[in-house]
Amino acid sequence: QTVSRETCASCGLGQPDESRQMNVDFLEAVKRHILSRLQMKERPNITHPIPKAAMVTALRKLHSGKVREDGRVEIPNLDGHASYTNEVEEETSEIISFAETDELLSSKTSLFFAISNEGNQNLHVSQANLWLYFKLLPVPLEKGSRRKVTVKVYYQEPGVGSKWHLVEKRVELKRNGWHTFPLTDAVQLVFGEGERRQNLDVRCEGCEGAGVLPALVSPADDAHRPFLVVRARAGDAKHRIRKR
Amino acid sequence: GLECDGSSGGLCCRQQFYIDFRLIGWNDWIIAPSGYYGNYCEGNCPAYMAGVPGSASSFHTAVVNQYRMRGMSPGSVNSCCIPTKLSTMSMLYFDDEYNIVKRDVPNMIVEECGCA
Repeated sequence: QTVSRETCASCGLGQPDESRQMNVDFLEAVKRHILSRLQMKERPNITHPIPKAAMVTALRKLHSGKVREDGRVEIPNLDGHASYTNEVEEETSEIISFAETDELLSSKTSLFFAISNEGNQNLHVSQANLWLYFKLLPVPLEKGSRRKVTVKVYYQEPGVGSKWHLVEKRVELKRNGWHTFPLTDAVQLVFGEGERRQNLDVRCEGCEGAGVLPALVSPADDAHRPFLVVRARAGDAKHRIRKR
Repeated sequence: GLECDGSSGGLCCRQQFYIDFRLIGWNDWIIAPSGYYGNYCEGNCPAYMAGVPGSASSFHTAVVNQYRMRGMSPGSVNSCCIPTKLSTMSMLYFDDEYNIVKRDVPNMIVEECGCA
């Protein structure tokens, strides 16, 4: 809370001007240091925060952070207790991106992710997975039949009107729950082209008959919004230097 | 390494400097941790520091110090007070696309200082 000297009689007493100014300069230098290490030009402008339900769900699914009820995250380090320093040999990133829909696209099965290589030109994607939540509807099923469906995730190469690829997975559902779909190649394509958007189209064959509903983007159900988890590492995949 | 706790007599030491992200208004985009140890090194590296165990910042400096202690000073270059041990900082934050990013940033926190 910076209080101007006019209203705070004692503020000016403790610190002569130059040491206060030095503190302010030092603080600015530390801010610039943090932003430069995160490859950011300036801090992001958070106008509308991510729904906490979506954030807490996603963070809970990842090993990287234990989430407390208030949404604060404890990042476990190597010897277990929650702090935020753990030795790593190379710069690794984990990006969680929440699905968004495009008003222009009428199709309810279309969604997209706004992802970028975080300013790190040579970020190599080691793994990327799409997380989709499936709900079982209370419909009568034939005796002995099981809820097996085929989920087809189409992803488009970067650029308007470019090619679509397919990731297909047969899933048997016994209860409501999350399922993952590998999209490493798709995200590597986006990073490789320096793009910032990944278009997807999610289809489910057999869902209607089996009484299964994939949760897509719905403001009424933020906790089950699809999200993409990207694990990336700085540095070129080909020339990996190992320290012995 | 020495801590700058008033008893290091102006010698090369580590000054702790904690920044609470709430106080600088960054807690809206940085989810964890709640602050950053922006520690730094300050202080002098006089010639007699050469013999102080643990004050050398590297093997190379330790060897040069041995020469200096035997009066064979290789070059009259003074050594300076720099970080000798750095640790990683893991951060969880929102980027400008509202994605949540967890980043392990190596060499982010100064743990020790020494003369080089």
